[in-house]
Amino acid sequence: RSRVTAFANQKGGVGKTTTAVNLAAALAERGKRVLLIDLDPQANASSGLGMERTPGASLYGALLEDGTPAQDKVRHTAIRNLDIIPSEIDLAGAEVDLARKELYLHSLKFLLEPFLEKSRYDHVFLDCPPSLGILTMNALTAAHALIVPSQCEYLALEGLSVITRLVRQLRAGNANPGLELEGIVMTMFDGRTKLAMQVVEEVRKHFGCRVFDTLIPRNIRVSEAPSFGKPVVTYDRSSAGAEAYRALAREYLRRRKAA
Amino acid sequence: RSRVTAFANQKGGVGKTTTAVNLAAALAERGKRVLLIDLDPQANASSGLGMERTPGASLYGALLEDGTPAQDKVRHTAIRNLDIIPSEIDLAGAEVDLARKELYLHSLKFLLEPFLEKSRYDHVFLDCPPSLGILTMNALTAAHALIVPSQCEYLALEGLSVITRLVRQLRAGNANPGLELEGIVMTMFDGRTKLAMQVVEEVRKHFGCRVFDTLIPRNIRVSEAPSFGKPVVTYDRSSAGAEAYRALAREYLRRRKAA
Ligand SMILES: Nc1ncnc2c1ncn2[C@@H]1O[C@H](COP(=O)(O)OP(=O)(O)OP(=O)(O)O)[C@@H](O)[C@H]1O
Ligand SMILES: Nc1ncnc2c1ncn2[C@@H]1O[C@H](COP(=O)(O)OP(=O)(O)OP(=O)(O)O)[C@@H](O)[C@H]1O
Ligand SMILES: [Mg+2]
Ligand SMILES: [Mg+2]
Repeated sequence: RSRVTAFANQKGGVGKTTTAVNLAAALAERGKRVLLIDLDPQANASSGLGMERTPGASLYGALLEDGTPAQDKVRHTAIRNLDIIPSEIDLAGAEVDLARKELYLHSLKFLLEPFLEKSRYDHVFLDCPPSLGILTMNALTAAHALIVPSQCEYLALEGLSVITRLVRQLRAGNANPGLELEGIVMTMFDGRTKLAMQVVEEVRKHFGCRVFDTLIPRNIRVSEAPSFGKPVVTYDRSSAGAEAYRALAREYLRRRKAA
Repeated sequence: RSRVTAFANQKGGVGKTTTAVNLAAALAERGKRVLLIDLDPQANASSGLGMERTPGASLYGALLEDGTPAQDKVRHTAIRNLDIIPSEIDLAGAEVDLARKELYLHSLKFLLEPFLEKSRYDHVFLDCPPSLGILTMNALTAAHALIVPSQCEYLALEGLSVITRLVRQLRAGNANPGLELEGIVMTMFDGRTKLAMQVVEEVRKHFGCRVFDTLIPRNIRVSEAPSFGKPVVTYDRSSAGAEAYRALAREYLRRRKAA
């Protein structure tokens, strides 16, 4: 019933959080019920949706099997149909603590299974930190699909083959045989530069139709929005950034229907 | 003799690698002998200096005490006075492997001590991955100083207090009592946006003279350079990016002399 999608890319600053938050908000606007789980200790998705940092608000204890069900950590945001499980800095400690457990890559999957059986969410989004460490690996093991945001930059291009190879390994190795690459979203596209066009062409050459047609332009309103605790789709509805994320939501739903 | 400086910030994509590579190259141009150690499994500093990915080239084995001295991993780059110890994807495995050892935060410090005693480098730079995981913590434990590159963006501002608090904890907790915050470098500054000016003012208000005066402008030549395996200071010597990194090198040396 609920489709779980991870937003992951070990390259930093490519727009993982911005894409997870704004795609979630744009789907919520269209009446989809969405839960965003912030798995990044930086808690950017939480502050980007106006959540105050509250100690104990994250899944930290639940992941280490303190008995808390995931449901207890769910909070409403200011946006109808969009809920969140926030992050906190303690989540950084989860990586070392989880590494010492058996089956440490399945902690999130086992925690979410009872929750998803009763859940009324259409979509559960997982925002990941910029690494392929234990939190991201837990997200990729628990997810049905993966969206890889990527900047239109050369260094971001180099990292794409790493995460897509990992998806193949997770499927082949039986950790998550059903994991699908939903698609690659090109972000912070600046049409005035040759480099951006070259990178987009290169990515489309390698990954073909697994690259979303919608390009997210570099748009200052997108980077202003988090300081107001809002996604750009509500902070400045008519901005190029908001328009692009709404177009991405439409394309995402079209692709889902055709799947 | 050799001053060890870590380039760290858990926020992704803020210019850690770009600053480490270009400050190293600008200092090498002025006759300083510099070694850059790439501790990020993404290996962006390695490819940014033209190194091919070679399995076994990183400090992975040495960190896990296979007996290899750090010296054996040093390679020359195309730039006089600038050497590198490259990274490789296996380094990602080091985090989980190290977590299971005793004193896992001191592995790099113990590995570098015999190397630094005989070393003829003026500066050893450590490029860190975007996290506060075990590789970054090893760098902060082994370093004499820390440079924190930060974008002129709201989300990057939020993370600054996390890394500066960590420095205070490492000093107080005796893991590295001598660790100094060398400074914060503001990168990808776009003077046409109000947000960039506001973020720079905010950072200067909080951190005062620990913020380098030199602002690194957003400059397309900077992001083109890595695709040619060169730092911008050699790829396009007269670009705004190259000028800014040379100015940063001059300011860095002035501050060191005054220290
Ligand atoms: N389309 C855009 N236009 C302008 N700025 C953007 C855009 N998308 C993201 N940004 C800004 O770029 C920076 C990086 O984006 P974001 O934090 O979403 O990336 P991330 O991949 O989640 O980073 P991290 O690796 O640290 O988790 C942020 O400051 C964000 O506000
Ligand atoms: N001054 C600049 N002007 C334009 N682009 C820049 C500038 N500095 C860095 N970039 C580009 O921005 C992106 C992020 O920079 P970089 O990779 O150095 O950051 P990082 O902090 O090392 O990232 P990570 O967190 O993934 O290690 C890269 O594509 C780089 O080429
Ligand atoms: Mg993020
Ligand atoms: Mg880097």
